[in-house]
Amino acid sequence: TQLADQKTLARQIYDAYLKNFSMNKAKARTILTGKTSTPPFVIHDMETLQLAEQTLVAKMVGSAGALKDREVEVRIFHCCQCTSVETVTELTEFAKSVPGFSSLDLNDQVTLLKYGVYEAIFAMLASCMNKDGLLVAYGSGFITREFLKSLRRPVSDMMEPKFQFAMKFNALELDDSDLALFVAAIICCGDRPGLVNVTHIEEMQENIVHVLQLHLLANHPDDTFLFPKLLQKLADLRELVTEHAQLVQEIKKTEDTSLHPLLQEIYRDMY
Amino acid sequence: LKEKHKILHQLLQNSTSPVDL
Repeated sequence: TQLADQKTLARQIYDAYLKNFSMNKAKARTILTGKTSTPPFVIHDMETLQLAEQTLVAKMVGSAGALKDREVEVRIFHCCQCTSVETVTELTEFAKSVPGFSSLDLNDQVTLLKYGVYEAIFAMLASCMNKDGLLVAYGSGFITREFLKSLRRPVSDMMEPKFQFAMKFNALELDDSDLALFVAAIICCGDRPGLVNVTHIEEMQENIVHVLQLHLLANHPDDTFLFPKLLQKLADLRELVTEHAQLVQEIKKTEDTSLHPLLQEIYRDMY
Repeated sequence: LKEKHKILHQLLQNSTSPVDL
C-alpha cells in the first residue's frame, strides 16, 4: 500500500507539472536539438533583438510602450520580469495541485512561494539552456549567451551565473518526471523563515523527498549518487537566488527601472 | 504576511492570469 501511495504521489505531482507549465524539458530539448519544423529565431546582436521585439515579444514590450525608447539592457530586464511573473503564476497553480499544500495555513503557503519560486525558476530555466544560449518567448526565440554577456553591467552579470548552474545541473540528465518532484521539494521546504506550522510542512517535504529518492533509483538505476547530488543542488539554488536578489536591487537602482509589483512582494525582506 | 503579499495571496486564492496582474 505504501509503495502504491508513493507512486500515486509521484504521478499526481508529475501530472500537475505537465498541466501547469507552458514549457518543459522535453519540449525545450526538441527545439534545442533542432527537431522542430521551424527553428527558433536567434537573437545575437542589437539588430536581431529589435526584430525579435517587433515580432516574438511584441506583446510583452507593447505592454510597456514607454520602454520603446529605453536602452537594450532595460528592455531585456523588463522581458525577464514578464517571464518571471508568468512562471510564478504557473508555479502557484502547480503548488496548489501538490497534495496537502492547499490545506496549509495561508500565511505558510505565501512564505513557501515567496522563498521557493526563484529557486524553482532557476532549476526549470536550465531546461531551456544549453552552453550557447537560452530559449525565450515560449521557444520561438533563442538568445545567445555571448550577446547577454556583451550587455552593459550589471545586466550582463544577470544570466551568466544561471548558465553556469544550468550546465552542471543539466549534466545530471533529469527528465520532466524527476524535475516535477524536485520542484515540489523546493516549494515544500520546512526551513523557510517565518513558517508557522513547521512540523506539518516538514512531513510533506519528507514524503516528497522520499518519493523523489525512490523515483530516481527507478528512473536512473545507473546513477546511484543522483539523489545526494540533487540535494546539493538545493543548496546551490539557494545561493544563486541570494545573489540574484542582490543583483536585482542593484539593477533597479542603477537602471532607474521599475519592478513588477508581484516581484517586489517576493524580493521584499527576502534575505 | 498576507497584507505584504497581496498579489501572491490573490494568486493562491484564485486563478489569476498574469495578464490581469
